Amino acid sequence: SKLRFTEAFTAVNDHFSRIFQGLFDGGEASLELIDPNDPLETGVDIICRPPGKRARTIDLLSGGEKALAALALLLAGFRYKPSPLLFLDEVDAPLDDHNVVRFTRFLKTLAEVTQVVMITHNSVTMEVADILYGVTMENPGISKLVSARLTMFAG
Amino acid sequence: SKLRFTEAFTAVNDHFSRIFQGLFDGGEASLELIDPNDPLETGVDIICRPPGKRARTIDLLSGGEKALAALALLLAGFRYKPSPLLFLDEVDAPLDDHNVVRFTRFLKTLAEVTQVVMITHNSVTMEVADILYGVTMENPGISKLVSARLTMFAG
Amino acid sequence: IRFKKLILQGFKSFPDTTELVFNENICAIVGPNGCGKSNILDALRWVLGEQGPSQLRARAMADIIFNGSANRKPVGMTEITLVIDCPAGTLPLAYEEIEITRRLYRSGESEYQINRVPCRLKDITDLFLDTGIGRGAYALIEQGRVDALVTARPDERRTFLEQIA
Amino acid sequence: IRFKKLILQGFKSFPDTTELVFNENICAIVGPNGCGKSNILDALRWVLGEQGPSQLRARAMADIIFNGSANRKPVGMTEITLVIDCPAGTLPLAYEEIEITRRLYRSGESEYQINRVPCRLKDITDLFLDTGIGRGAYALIEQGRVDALVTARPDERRTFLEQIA
Ligand SMILES: Nc1ncnc2c1ncn2[C@@H]1O[C@H](COP(=O)(O)OP(=O)(O)OP(=O)(O)O)[C@@H](O)[C@H]1O
Ligand SMILES: Nc1ncnc2c1ncn2[C@@H]1O[C@H](COP(=O)(O)OP(=O)(O)OP(=O)(O)O)[C@@H](O)[C@H]1O
Ligand SMILES: [Mg+2]
Ligand SMILES: [Mg+2]
Repeated sequence: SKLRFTEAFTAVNDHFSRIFQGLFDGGEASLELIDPNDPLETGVDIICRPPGKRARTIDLLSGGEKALAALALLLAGFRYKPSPLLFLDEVDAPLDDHNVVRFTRFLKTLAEVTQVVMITHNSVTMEVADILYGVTMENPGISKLVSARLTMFAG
Repeated sequence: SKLRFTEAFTAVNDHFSRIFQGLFDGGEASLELIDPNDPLETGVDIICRPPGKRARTIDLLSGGEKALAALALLLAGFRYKPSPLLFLDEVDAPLDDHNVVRFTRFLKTLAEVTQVVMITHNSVTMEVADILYGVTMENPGISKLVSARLTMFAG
Repeated sequence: IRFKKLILQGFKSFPDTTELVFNENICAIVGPNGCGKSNILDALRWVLGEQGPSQLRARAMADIIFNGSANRKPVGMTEITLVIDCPAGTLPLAYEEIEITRRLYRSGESEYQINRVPCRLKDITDLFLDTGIGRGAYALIEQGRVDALVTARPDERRTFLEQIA
Repeated sequence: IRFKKLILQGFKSFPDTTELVFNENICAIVGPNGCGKSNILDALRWVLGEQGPSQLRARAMADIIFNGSANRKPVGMTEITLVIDCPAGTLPLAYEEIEITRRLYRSGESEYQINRVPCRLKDITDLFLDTGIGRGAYALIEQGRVDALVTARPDERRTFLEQIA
């Protein structure tokens, strides 16, 4: 069990560093055991260095930087234990346009081997979808799937 | 002190109901003491009924509905204890376009008696500003205020 | 393995039969606040075997059954069907396409089916044990999960890793 | 009372003197993630007398002093000045315009000034006691406050009301 945790920790850490660099277009990040001598109980720290900035723990990043780093960690967890389908509910909400573009670039590489379903309000995110489902509630309290618009005219 | 809490509770509840209706374009909401017989210790519940839907506690609303309701409560707190300046940091992040429009409408009425400063990524929100400050970090790690763009050509 | 279709009936804000086709590589679900998007993720989680109401943003399991609106009375049951392509050997079943059906009545009675043949909940969750879709995997990232990880304490982050391990 | 100007120097990601003019009714601050927008709110909170580093998203007070970047060395102090219009009687001071200045050195030494005359921190916080800008008022809504209220338990929501009362 100590072995299983250490194995997961090492693998996720590895994925996390790489995904962070992809989403931030540089910089570096890693997970660290707060007390390496107590791997069975100790908590986990997240150290991030966005490009051009100094390394710091995740809580000292800006709001959008924190969200992008946490997303990198969740996606690292997915890479470690992949599934045929990845379902993301509004993970792009705190990101500015440049970060959303980098995020969608990462999604497209994921989509080569995984089905991706995303709930989003962001028009940049919508642009990378092959198919768009609209949900409405014209009749109060009753949801209706109104369209499956294929973006076949997109560049 | 029991009197002060009850006074604040009643006043904020009153503002909250009205601001909720403004932001949701209808419906109703109120604060409730979980145990009315224990006003000095009991917790506070938030009951909301978005237009066309059944009344429910705030935790059973959708992500965006929860955020809009919580924002209504914070603004009710502001209305109870007003200040010459209101500073909002990215409160519009989880809102869809229609809700952002209603939120900006409310801000404009607030701005008749209050100076409003908002940090935002949302272009609809930016449109109601009289002045826009851009912050950039072209030199890594160093913030620069680059422009104060007056929206004097807006409709 | 390829997820093909999710069919909702009587589930939360979807009283009428609604079919979501997952054929494409990237599918986006859009719409205003409160229109029912996250309910679709709850339906997927539930048909895959989720047993905790709080994981479905509900207080009691019966809360996931459509409970009425201004113009519609509540219904007595909900049914979700998930259709999956599973070429030879990808799942521990002999079929190349399977339909998983889960039903819940207001009485609390549950029914489970694989290809319309009654089975137990365990038969459904066992299907996915090695696929990364089961509990402890990060394939279904709900609204607020990113923020929860941002505000998590070091011991809570450890729990995240322990669940994956 | 009207807030006129906020001047930052050596504060977090603003090593150089930066002036923000608040003349308009509605002012929007925009820019990419991490560029320094929320730092401006921290500066305003601090010059108004905030004493808790965690309320300024810092671990220790010295963390608010610019601590260097790839191309710039750290600086030894930070200074924030807030210029306020206060027509007769709006604030307990005889001036019609006041400048509040707060300075912090890496040594931990602090300096406070009203209209460039040294004073105590208490003199600054006393100015705002009845104006709704002091602690317990909801005039400065930081990033994440809405979400914190959404996820708050009933007793935590009560605390919100108690702080306002
Ligand atoms: N059992 C039920 N019966 C009827 N309506 C329900 C039921 N359970 C939830 N709802 C309704 O479903 C709606 C919420 O849907 P959902 O959370 O999917 O919204 P959303 O589209 O994700 O919104 P957002 O963009 O704000 O996240 C709410 O109005 C809620 O009241
Ligand atoms: N003492 C300091 N010295 C130098 N840089 C600092 C200091 N304190 C914070 N920073 C930097 O300021 C930046 C964060 O700024 P801020 O939180 O204002 O971003 P933001 O514009 O609000 O971003 P977002 O849109 O993501 O919320 C971070 O990169 C952080 O490292
Ligand atoms: Mg949602
Ligand atoms: Mg910010």
